[in-house]
This record gives sequence, C-alpha cells and structure tokens, in this order.
Amino acid sequence: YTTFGEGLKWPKNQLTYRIVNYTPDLSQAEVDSVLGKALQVWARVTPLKFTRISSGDADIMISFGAGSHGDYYPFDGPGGTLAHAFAPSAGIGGDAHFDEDELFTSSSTKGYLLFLVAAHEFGHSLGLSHSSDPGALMYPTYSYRDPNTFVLPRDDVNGIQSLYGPNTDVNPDKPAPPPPVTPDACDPSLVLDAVSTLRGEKIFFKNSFFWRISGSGQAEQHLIKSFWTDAPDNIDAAYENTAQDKLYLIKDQKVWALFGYDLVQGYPKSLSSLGLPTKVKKISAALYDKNTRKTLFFTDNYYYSYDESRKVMDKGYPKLVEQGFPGVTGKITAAFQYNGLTYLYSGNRVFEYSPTSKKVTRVLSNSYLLPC
Amino acid sequence: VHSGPISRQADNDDALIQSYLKKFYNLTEQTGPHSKGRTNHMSEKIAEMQKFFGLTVTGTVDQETLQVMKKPRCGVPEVAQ
Repeated sequence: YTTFGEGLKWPKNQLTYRIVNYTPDLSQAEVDSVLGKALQVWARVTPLKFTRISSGDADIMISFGAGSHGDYYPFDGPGGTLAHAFAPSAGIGGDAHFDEDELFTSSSTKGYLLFLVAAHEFGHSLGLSHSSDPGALMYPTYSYRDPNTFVLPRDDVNGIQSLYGPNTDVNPDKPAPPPPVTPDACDPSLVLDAVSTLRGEKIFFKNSFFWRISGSGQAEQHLIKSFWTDAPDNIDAAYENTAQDKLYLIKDQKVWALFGYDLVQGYPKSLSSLGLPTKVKKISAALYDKNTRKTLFFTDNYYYSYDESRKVMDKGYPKLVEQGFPGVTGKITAAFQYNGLTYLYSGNRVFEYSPTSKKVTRVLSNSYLLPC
Repeated sequence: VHSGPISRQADNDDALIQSYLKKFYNLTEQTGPHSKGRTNHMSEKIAEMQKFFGLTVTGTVDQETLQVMKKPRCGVPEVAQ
C-alpha cells in the first residue's frame, strides 16, 4: 500500500459525507445504499465513523459528472478513467467524483460495480494512494469482485490502519472474516491450487489469483476475475485441451470451459459431464496429454484416464498414481504437461516425470517453474 | 532479407501511451522534437509504470503493457506532480 505522505489524513475520526447528485444508472435508494456500504468497508476496520448530511459542506462531497466537471482533471468518456478522489484536506480534499459517462451497476458484471469503484475512491478520500498488490482494493485498475462476499484485503487494512489504527469496538462474539492475503510466489511453503498451460504459456492458480509467465520469464500476478469474470476462485484443478484450444477449470463438482477470455456456451457443467463416474465428488488435479489425447483426473493418490478420441473412460481405473507414475509419491495437488514432460505437484514438491523413459527425472521445488 | 515488418504502435496507441504516462506517471513535455532526453524520459516513465504493475521492465511498450494501459482504472495518478 502507499499513502499520500506528509501525514495527509483526517485529524478526526468523525467524518461527514454528502451525496451532491445522482447517476441515472441506478435508483437514488440504490446509490444511497451502495455508497453507505462502500464507506462501511473502511469504518469496519478503523475508528472512523461516517455521518451523512444533505446540505452544506461535508468532508467527503460525492458527485457524478462527465468530461470537465469543475476541477482541473476532466474525465475521458466511456472506459479509461472511471472516477477519482482527493486526499484529505479542506475544500476539495476528500471529495470523490464519478465519471457519468460510465455505466455503474449495483450487482451485474455488465458495467462497473459502483460499490467497488466507490470503496476504492473513498480509500483515497481517507489518505491511501495506490497499491501495487494486484489483490488490493487500492490497485489502480478495476477488477470485478462479488460485492456480497467482498472482504477488504489485508494490504488495504494494513494501509488504512497505518493512518487511523484498528477498530477498537469490534464484537468479540462476531469476529470479522480474516482479510484475504495475496499469495506470494516467493513463499517456499506455497501449495498451488492448479497449474496449466494456456496457448503456449504456463499459468499457476492460487485462491483468487493466477500467475502467468511473461515472455521474459517474469511471473505476473492477476486476479482470476480480471481475466475471466465468470470463472471461480479457489479452484481444484485446471487443464488445457490443446486439441480444442480450451482451458477447463474445475471446482468441486462443476467444470468451466474457457475459450480465450470467454466462457464457453452451456458452461459451467457437472463433473460427470467430463465422463467421470458420479461417485467422484472432487478432484485434486487434471492434465491433458496431447500425445495420447487422454485427460487424466487425479483424486489425491488415485487417477482416472479419459480417452478424448473415443469419448469414454479408459477401463481399469482408478489406478494408484504410483502405479501409473513409478516414483511419484503423495497426494497430487496440481498437474500439467509441458514440452513432453509431465509435472505432478504434491504440495510444494514437483515431480518431473518422463512418459518416454517412464520414470521421475527430477524432483523440483515450486520456484523452478514459478519464478519468485 | 529482413525479419518482417517492425511492429509499430498504431497512432492512436501512441496518443494513448503519451496521455496515460502524462496523467498517471507525470510524464512532462521535453524540449526539442525528438531529443535524446525526451526518449529517455519516456522510457523511464514506461519502466516506472511496468515496475508498478509487476510487468517485465523493458522501458518500451509491449503488448502486455499496452493491455494494462487500456484497462479501466482510477484517475488518481501513481506519481503525482
């Protein structure tokens, strides 16, 4: 996180806000409710209290405007800049302006969730600048998140509490949900949820995030929903069927098929739609073998084989992983095939297995494939 | 034999890049139409933006960097005047 420096914060904990005008995108009642909730995101973790006034000068004046709208920072029409806000100070300080040329929504993934945009802008109104943590609310670019399950990320909590301290009157019987922490590729104990190829790249999934390895070998971290709005977080497995040019994500008993950035029509489907027996309730990893054109589904120490050409489950499964991959031990948590080799993750160890010599060629650590 | 057309930023991408760096990374006008100083200053600002977003720092705008510049975002700059 970053702050605006020079102690740019409010010298008091009781702040006023005023909704100066409204957007036609939502009802006034919705705007009132959404903006109130967005302020509560910050009140919940600090001693700050917000009181709404309907006339006169409030600390935080909230307005909607398009193009030139009365300050030196004109908006730019649809897309691009969605809103801006000013650091704490008298006058325009603390005020938040929303670009009326944008479509603001209260729930759908179409347009921009006013709740998320407002909660971000109010972070500025209270003294936070932008964060380089891709999971932080104060990250500069917009990413859809479910407003019903939103919890202020740890980075933002650290930032705002560095200015105002923690909320001292929390109810010990109703502890707040723990702030989500952005996974760290340098964490030696990192256990990935899933790994896959994607059009020649390698992608690594953990919680709400995935890393992609850029051309120069650098790991770039992104929110899953910043690429695929409809995709789930905390997935169990992922595999790319290169023959179909589709990425499959699996979570519990559901399967999502993605083509590029788009969810394939008719998905999510059930796990059994992949040919797995209905008794299989959860899988821990999956990979598509482009040489044999078979998809392998792992359930901890066992695995199933699905023949993509004949569209049937191969007989004689499930097999013990050690039976099909001599030398590979432990529960399989992620798997993928790359450059003709099979990589089977068991916790933070990676077994590199050669299907030609039918043996484990190396046992690697996470950081060998996912650079720190 | 040349290795094919040198990929050029489309003109409107050039304008977008300039505007983005001015708005958010305090890119300032440098004297002289193509002075070396101007190019270095631009490259520094691109590198600064790439570093902030965890992209590969090259000082030149590649596809990934352009994609981030086109994403909807907040109007508050990372590097203020």
